[in-house]
Amino acid sequence: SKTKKKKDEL
Amino acid sequence: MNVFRLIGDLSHLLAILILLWKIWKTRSCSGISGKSQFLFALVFTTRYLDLFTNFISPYNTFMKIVYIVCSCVTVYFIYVKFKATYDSNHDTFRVEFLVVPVGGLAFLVNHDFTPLEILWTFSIYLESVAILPQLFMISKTGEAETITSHYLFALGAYRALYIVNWVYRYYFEGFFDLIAIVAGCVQTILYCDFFYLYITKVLQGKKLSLPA
Repeated sequence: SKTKKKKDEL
Repeated sequence: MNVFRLIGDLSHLLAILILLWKIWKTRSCSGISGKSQFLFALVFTTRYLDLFTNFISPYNTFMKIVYIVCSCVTVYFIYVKFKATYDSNHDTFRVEFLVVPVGGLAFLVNHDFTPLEILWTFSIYLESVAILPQLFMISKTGEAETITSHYLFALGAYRALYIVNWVYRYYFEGFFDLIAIVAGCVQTILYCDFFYLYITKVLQGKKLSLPA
């Protein structure tokens, strides 16, 4: 699944 | 950050500025769907609620503020300042048919059942269909001003470049976000027939006209 990552995309 | 996402962001910024410039210079929003612009303003305001709580970089914060301000100014231009030139007779897409299903889907399919995450998911889903009122309006009028077609091309190119960015990040960072990817693919697919017309007509110096 999606690796928990801060939302760094616009 | 990678070059695909950077060019994508700049293409998005260019699209937003082209639209503002067109409305300001011609003092007219003819051929522009106010409903799509309202949806874009909704997309940015629901997506960037973490603007002050989740600092990523000066670039990220700056772009978020520019997107929110520009989208609100555009809506203001269309519905207030240049209201007289707003073509409401052709801007008739029922946006509730977009907002309600997208809102429901955001509740059902998300990464985390928290207000911020659901609003972000709503924003991602909404953005993928936000251009529909604009494309619908062009199909009704049967044509689009050349500057409007440049706006749409830059806007469509931004998310297409984001797809390349997601492929890049998957292979080089092992990072992927399925919600953003699926919505981004839907969004880009919606532009396909426009891309075809833009490349075959506008780039040949002709006016963009859709088979009505």
